[in-house]
Amino acid sequence: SHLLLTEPTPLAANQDDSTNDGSLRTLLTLCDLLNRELLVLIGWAKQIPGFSGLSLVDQMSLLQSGWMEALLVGVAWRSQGAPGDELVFAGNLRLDEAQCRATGLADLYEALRHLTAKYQAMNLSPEEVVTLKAMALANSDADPVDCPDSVQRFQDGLHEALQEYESSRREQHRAGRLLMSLPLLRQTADRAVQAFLRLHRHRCVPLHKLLLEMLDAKA
Amino acid sequence: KEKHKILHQLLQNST
Repeated sequence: SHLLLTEPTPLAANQDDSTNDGSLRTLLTLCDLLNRELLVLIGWAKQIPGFSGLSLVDQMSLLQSGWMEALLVGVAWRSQGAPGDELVFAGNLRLDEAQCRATGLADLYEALRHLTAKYQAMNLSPEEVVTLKAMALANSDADPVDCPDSVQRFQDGLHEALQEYESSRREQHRAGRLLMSLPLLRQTADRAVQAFLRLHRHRCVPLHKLLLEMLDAKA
Repeated sequence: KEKHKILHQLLQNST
């Protein structure tokens, strides 16, 4: 219930108007949205029980490692049942396959639709979505870890909450199924990071400082 | 740490 309460209100995209190039405009709009979502995500992380008790080094490691996974849980959740198999980055930023291809994000589109279909088939509840998002951050296999015991306790707390929630619904296999979906999320996030790094390096798409810093941490 | 100064600053801010 704490995670449900601290779940941030979805952001709206601010349409970029610095260029006449339509696909570049879409990209710049998306990158601006991502940068603002990152800011919100960092504030959200601090509110997850146990996160602020971690050392600053470990907080940084977990975020640098798990930020894209946590953001993509939101995109995949919003994209469920979207008409035309669109990716719903924001209520006012929905990209279909053709738009993603035109902006150089065909690979990201395919990976994210796959993740969205997986979540849709699992019929996730809002409780499961917020827990999955927090677990993606906690389970990021960040290295080096400053205080492994504290990170472990942070992970255990989330795992316990998930198990308690699922046992209250008398769903004995759900917790395991959710955990088994984490590798696909990791894989999807890796492809997303590569896609944005490619855009930046090969097409010189300018990125905001925070987004660039977080992408660099993964490069 | 210098490389990740924005994240560092954001985490140090109280809210």
